[in-house]
Amino acid sequence: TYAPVPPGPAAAALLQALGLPDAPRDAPTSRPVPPVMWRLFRRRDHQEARAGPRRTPPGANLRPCHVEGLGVPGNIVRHVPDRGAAARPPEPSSAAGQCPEWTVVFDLSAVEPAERPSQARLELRFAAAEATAGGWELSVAPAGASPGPVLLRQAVPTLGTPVRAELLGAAWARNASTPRSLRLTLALRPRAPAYCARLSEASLLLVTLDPRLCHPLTRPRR
Amino acid sequence: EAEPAVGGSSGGACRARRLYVSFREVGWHRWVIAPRGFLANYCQGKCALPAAMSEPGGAPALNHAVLRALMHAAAPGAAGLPCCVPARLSPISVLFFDNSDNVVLRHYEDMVVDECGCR
Repeated sequence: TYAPVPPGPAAAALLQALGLPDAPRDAPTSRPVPPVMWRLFRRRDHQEARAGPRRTPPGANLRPCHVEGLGVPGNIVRHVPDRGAAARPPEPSSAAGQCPEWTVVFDLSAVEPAERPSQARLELRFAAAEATAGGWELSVAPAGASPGPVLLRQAVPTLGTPVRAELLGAAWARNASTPRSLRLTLALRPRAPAYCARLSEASLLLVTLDPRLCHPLTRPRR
Repeated sequence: EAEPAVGGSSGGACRARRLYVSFREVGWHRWVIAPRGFLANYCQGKCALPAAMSEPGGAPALNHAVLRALMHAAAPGAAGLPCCVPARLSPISVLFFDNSDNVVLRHYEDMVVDECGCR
C-alpha cells in the first residue's frame, strides 16, 4: 500500500522533527553536490547499514553524533557556498605586483542557536599561472570597512590541491555561538617574487552538534 | 509502503514489520539528495501470553509486561495488554539541500526500528 503524506500538520511536525523549519523548495539546480559531502554521507551510510539489525548493535562501532570522516563530534555537517563570489570583479589570469585581496561571505542563518560548532573549515581553490619556489602564505582577516587584524596566517606549499584552514579557535572563538554570517578578507602572497594566484572557489565546511538531538550512547541492556 | 498486517487487527505476535519510507512518495525527492528512502519499519502484534514472555534475541522480557499479561489473562477487564513498541532503534543520515543552498549532511538517531518488544 502506498500512502502519500498529506500536506499539513503531520508533514510540518515531521519537518520540525527533522530540524527543518519548512520544506526546502526545489533543489538549486546550479549546485552540484561537493565530493566531500558524498564521501561523508557514504561513510556514515555504510556504517549505519553495517550496524543495522541482526548485526553488531549500533552502540558497538558507530558513535552517535560523531563525524567519523572528520574526527570531530557533531550531527550536522553543512557545506556553505561563498556568497561573495558573485560580487567579485573578474581577475586577470595572472598579475604581478601587489596581489589582490578577496572578500568571502558565508550565510550561516540556517544554523540554530542551540547548535555548537565543532569545526569550521575554510576550503579554497586557487588558480596560479606558475608554481613559485617558496610557496605562498594565506592570511585571513575579518572583512569590513577598516581592515581588521589578521586572524590566521598559514603557509601554502602548493596550489595544486584545495587549501584548507581551520577557523575555529582563530577567526571564531570555540565556545562562541554561530554568527548569522561570516565575512572574511583573504590574501595569498607568494614568498618569492612571482605572479599572483586567482581565487577560483571558496566554501566553508561547518560541523555542529545539536545537544538536543544527541543522547549519550545507549548502554547495551544487561 | 507497509507490509500488510496479517491475521486480523493485531497481526499475530508482537514483532517488527516492514515499512519503507520513500522520499519521492512524500514529495521530498527534489531536495533530499540521498538516500531515496529508508526502511523505517514499525511494531505491531499482540503482547498476550506467551508472546509477552520473550524478547527478540532471547533477552528476558520486562517483568512488568509479564505481570500485565498475566493480569489480563486472569481478569481481562482489569488492565489492558502490554504494548508492542520499538525495543531497539538505529540512526540514519540524510544528505539534502536546505533553503540557504547549503548541502547538509544530518544524522538522525532512532529512525529505524530494528526490534520490537512488549512494554
